[in-house]
Amino acid sequence: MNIFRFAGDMTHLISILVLLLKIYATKSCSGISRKTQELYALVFLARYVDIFTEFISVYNTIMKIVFIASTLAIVWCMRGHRVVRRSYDKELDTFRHYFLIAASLVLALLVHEKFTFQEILWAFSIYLEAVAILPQLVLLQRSGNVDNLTGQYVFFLGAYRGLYILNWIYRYFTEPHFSRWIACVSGLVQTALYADFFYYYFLSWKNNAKLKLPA
Amino acid sequence: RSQDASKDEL
Repeated sequence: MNIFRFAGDMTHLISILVLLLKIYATKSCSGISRKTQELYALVFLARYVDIFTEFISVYNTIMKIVFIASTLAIVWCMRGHRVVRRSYDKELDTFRHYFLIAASLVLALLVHEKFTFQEILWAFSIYLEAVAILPQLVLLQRSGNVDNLTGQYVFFLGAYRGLYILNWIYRYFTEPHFSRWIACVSGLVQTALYADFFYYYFLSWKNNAKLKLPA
Repeated sequence: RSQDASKDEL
């Protein structure tokens, strides 16, 4: 464990806490893409299938449980909660995310570290996570001005993978035979997708203005 | 057990 990875995990945790706060405090999920939440639930379920077989550390197991449970809770809340689901922007959240699932699955079958069930599921979760934010970014562009908590949620979610890239660079230079090129290339793509969001987020912070993504 | 080392991240 290094500071970059720990900071990345904490940033990821903060993004989930901010999202939970937004939904709990405002009893609304307006501006949040349910499709992105469903894709993230799939990412965690596919990536953490080894939670019961491979024990890495207490921290690792607890964080996996927190990520799976919180994301499933958010999806349930957006689908089933009487009050919250009424504020879901159903007509704006129209990204065809099934294509993202299919493309990630095909790519995982073609490009993986080993042709085993677990490795292919892991590669699938890595590729899917890289594109999982797309429905959310499209929804932000369509829904005009973005409320602060939603903006902060997306910001922390994008920042965490950027910190992971620093972690991979650090491990590359400090650990012999460290190679994680699938996660690294995918992480670069994932972080690059946030580039324009980060730009407008920075502008809104600098000008102390409301965050607004151009349509 | 390089398998564990390669999947020690979240």
